[in-house]
Amino acid sequence: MAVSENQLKKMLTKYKYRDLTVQETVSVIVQYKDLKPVMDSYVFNDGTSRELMSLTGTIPVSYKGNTYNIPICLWLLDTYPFNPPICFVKPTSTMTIKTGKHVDANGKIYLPYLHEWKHPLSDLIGLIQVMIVVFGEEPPVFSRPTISAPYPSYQA
Amino acid sequence: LNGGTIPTAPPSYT
Repeated sequence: MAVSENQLKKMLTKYKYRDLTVQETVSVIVQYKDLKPVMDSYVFNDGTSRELMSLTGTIPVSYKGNTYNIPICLWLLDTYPFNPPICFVKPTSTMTIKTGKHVDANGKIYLPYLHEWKHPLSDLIGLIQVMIVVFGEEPPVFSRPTISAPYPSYQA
Repeated sequence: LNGGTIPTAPPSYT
C-alpha cells in the first residue's frame, strides 16, 4: 500500500523543508514503485545518530540486455533538499559489492551528481536516473557464484 | 512481500 502524502508529512515533521521533501518523495514513489520511505536511525561517522527517512528498495537497471533490480537506500538529511542524500547500495546475502569509481566497500555511492548537488537543479528523480545510467555501465553489485553443495556422504 | 520486488544482480563476471 502506498504511503500517503499525509503519512509522509507526519514522518517528516522534523525536516526543515518538509513540504519540499514530501513533494519530491511523492514523485519518486509514484515513478519508482519499488522504492519506499522508511524512518530509521542513521549513524553518522562521529557515532551520533539521528532519526531520518530513507528511500529503500530497488531501481531497475539494464545491463547487457537484462534488467536487474539493484537494491539501494537513499538517506535524506533533515536539511534536504539543500544537502544531497547519502546513498548506499544494499547487497543481499547472495550479492557482493563491486567497488569502483562510484561505490566503496561499504556500499556508499559516489557520483558527480551528488558532489555537485544544488537545489533546485538537482533532485531525487534526476539522481535515480543518473544511477540507472551509471550502474547500467558498471553494476555496483554482482551475484555471488553459487557454491556447489558437497556430495552427500554415504553411510554404510 | 508487500509489493516489494526481489533484488537481483548480474551474475558474477569471474
